[in-house]
Amino acid sequence: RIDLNALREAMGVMQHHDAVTGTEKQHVANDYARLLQRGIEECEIISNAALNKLTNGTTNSSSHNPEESVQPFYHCPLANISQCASTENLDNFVVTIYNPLSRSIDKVINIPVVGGSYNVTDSKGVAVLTQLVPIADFVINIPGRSSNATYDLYFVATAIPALGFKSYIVSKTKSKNNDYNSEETSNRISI
Amino acid sequence: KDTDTSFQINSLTGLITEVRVDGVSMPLTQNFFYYEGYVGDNRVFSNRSSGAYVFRPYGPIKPASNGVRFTPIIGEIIAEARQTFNEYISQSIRINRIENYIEFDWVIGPLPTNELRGREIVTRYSTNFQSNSTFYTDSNGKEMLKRRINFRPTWKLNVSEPVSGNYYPVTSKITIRDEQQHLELAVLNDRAQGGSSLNDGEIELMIHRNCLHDDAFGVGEALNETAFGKGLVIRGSHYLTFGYTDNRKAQTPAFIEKDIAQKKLLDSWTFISPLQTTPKEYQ
Repeated sequence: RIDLNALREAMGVMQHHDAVTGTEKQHVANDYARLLQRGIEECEIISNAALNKLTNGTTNSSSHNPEESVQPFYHCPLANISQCASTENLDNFVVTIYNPLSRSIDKVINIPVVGGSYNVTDSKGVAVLTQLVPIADFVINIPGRSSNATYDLYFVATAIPALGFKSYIVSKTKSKNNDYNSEETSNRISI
Repeated sequence: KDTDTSFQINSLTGLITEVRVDGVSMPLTQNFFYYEGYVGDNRVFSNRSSGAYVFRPYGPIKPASNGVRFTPIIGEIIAEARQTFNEYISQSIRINRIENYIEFDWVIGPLPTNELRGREIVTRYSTNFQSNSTFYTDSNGKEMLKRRINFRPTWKLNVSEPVSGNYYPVTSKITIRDEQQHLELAVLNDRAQGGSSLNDGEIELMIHRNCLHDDAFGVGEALNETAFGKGLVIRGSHYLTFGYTDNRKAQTPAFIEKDIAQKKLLDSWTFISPLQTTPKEYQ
């Protein structure tokens, strides 16, 4: 509960009408951003703990086995400008998608990567369809964007359970050895 | 692939001309425009500058560009058209294989600051709907409220500001309907914006603005936000969908809109973990 307090308090502050409508002064806007960022970082502690329990198959602390591996779960707060330190710098990583809705959903997942060829497999080891799309120049040139990612890797996560998660393994490959290996979308024409 | 959703672009103008959602097609155009902000000394209401608290356009709406460069990208999961309208407005119109909507993913800014007046950028979706000067917004975030141009339900309105006097808050959705065709068009926004339907069959949403003069309503500074030493660049999306309001299709527009709203407002969380073992061991 302590880990939630920073974001709780930030959300309390941001009930002010200037925060709701964006009519605050510039330095106040900067302070709101600082409060939100700090709150979200503290919430990561609890989401990491919860996801470790879920992925290890335990539901309460008394049944937690200390020998079970603790896995870090990073999120990408700048994914909206196709920037993510984790996916850009790792050749092999796991994408875990948590569904907060009370019904199963399908979702198109989009991850910034440096390019090349990627294999994405589901939890049963089955390869899924992927698509590599060059990041638009007008996104790459957004001021403040600092990223080596030049492509967005797309795949479809299917049947993510209600209030549950699904994991996919992404591996960078050297050769294109199956039909589902991603490669740059070829029919790209400038008009 | 899984949904019958697509759009057409005119290769000469670079603008969208037709959209198709769940097997239903209709002509639709979309473009960006801007209003110039009024500049005054703020001593009387008629001289009030457009600013953080008030939207007071000066002169008529103007198109943001004369021509649009575009690049289509077509793949198995997503297809998109990337459009460049001018040096500060670009957009990707995108569909994917599983969703019943067309996404308009815009990148706007930095807006010019070398002129007397600020710029207030809007996007307009235009159809052939006979919407009878009526549109709907979810201004209180709970229910769709009926709006009529130049009309208030509880008093006789004398409109002195024909554009901003018809603007309403749009928290997450704005719709228009054609009662004759039994069609409804909805635009869902990813953040609260101001919007209207100033002409029949049109939806207009304001997505970025700078106002180079204070409006003297209290904030005490011009609305000219910067980041990294430049004018603010914003990125966001509109999700456009439509359909028949009668029961000729299994999914009504209300059903599709609720589905999109749930998926966007309670979006799933994506986490990345380094793979510390082999994929087989991890499985």
